[in-house]
Amino acid sequence: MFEALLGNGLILKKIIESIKELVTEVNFEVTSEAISLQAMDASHVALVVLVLRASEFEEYRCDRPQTLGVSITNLAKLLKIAGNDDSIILRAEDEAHVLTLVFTGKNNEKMCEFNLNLLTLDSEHLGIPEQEYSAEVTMSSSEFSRICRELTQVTDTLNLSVDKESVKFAVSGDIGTGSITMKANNSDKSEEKLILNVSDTVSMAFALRYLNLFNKASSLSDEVVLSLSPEVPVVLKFAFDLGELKYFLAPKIAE
Amino acid sequence: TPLQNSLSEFYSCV
Repeated sequence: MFEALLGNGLILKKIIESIKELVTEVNFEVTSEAISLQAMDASHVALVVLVLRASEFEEYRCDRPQTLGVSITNLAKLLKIAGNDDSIILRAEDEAHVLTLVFTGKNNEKMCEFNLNLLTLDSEHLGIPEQEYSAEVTMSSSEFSRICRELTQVTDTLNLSVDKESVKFAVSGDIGTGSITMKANNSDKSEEKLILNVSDTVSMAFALRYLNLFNKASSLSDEVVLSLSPEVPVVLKFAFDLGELKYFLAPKIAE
Repeated sequence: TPLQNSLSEFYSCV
């Protein structure tokens, strides 16, 4: 038996909204420690890694580890029915064929219960080594989201350069070229603050289309941490009370 | 235009 009660159901709604355009069918691994998932997008360019810690749920029980194959598209449809103030219970019997979702209103005035049919999915688990990155950028998630969105109007590729003092977001398109440079600072204003942890200068190119999809998670966390090393995928990490959502994106290489 | 790499070029499947 697996059962998890989340008092703040909105966070689950936001998580699923943040991944549904990247991955449509995923295996959730449930254990006594956590609910987790790892899934690549269809083109194998981006990877989503989610961990929700059991200890952060109001109630949590998992008698034996289980893999739950879920259509994210259909889960998103059901979660749309849950109110923003609702609590959410996730429940599955051992060797389950359905995932039960129970949404309960704040004053217990209304309860919705749905059984989502589970899928049997092949999983493609990537072995991602723990590694030290050359540069780590911690900045406002909404500011990063805004920069990516605005630069998308110029072209589809973001050139990201980080040195010890600043980070530069540069683009080059048919209409011209441009860049936005932000200097490391410890401003009191969260949208201005930028922390750099750089051992080596890096300069890499990434598809803005994917970064824009990742930035849907900016509703989950005020900060985003970008980890960069030459010639390996960039990691965008959004941490929140319940756990963390990480996105990996393979860099673009010059032809 | 730069080419987009694939994640499997960086990480092995387990």
